[in-house]
Amino acid sequence: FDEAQGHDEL
Amino acid sequence: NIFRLLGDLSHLASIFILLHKIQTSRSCRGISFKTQVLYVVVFCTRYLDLLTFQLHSFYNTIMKIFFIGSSVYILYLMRIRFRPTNDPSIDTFRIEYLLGPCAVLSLIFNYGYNWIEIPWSFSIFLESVAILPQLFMLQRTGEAEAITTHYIAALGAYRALYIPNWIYRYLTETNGVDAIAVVAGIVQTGLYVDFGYIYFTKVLQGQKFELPA
Repeated sequence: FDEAQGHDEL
Repeated sequence: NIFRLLGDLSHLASIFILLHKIQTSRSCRGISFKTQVLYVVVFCTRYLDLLTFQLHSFYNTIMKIFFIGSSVYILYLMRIRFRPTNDPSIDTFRIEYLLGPCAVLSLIFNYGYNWIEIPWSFSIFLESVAILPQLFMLQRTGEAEAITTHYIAALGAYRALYIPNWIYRYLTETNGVDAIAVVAGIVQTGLYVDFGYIYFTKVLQGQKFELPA
């Protein structure tokens, strides 16, 4: 999982 | 990603169904206050990133604010506005047994030791079990109003739809898999299986939701 993407899911 | 969108819409629908049930029947009978408290905790700990103003999208931000706001409003309805209709004597699940292990798990499994990632991880674990007080209450009473079962079914549909969403994302994106969310999400969906079976075989056939003796 690429943390740089952040948590974009709700 | 259609699965994710449908999942989010189904989550939204579940909240509107719950609000509709409380407002029209002017009663929160059959709804677990503890589950609703857990959802407030879940949303407040998960959406701490709102405070950083590093926002993903307009949609994402609005939904986060809506989920926090509506869950707090539901607590208000249950605890203040329609308080007499809330019967704590059947809502007896011990939420300490959920909060403790989730706190421990979030300290072990997370994507970074900081004030965003640990609460985020905690919220993922907690959400996966937050429905348990509600299901436990259903088990105790043995039956439920149709509208309450629609609410739980919409929540279950939201979780179930996130699974094809992850498969789709795995196939189309290169960011890798959010293992914590996926594992917790599968566990959470699993908790709805029993309920879902009765819902499909009874409520959708027009029968009353009753658990087999």
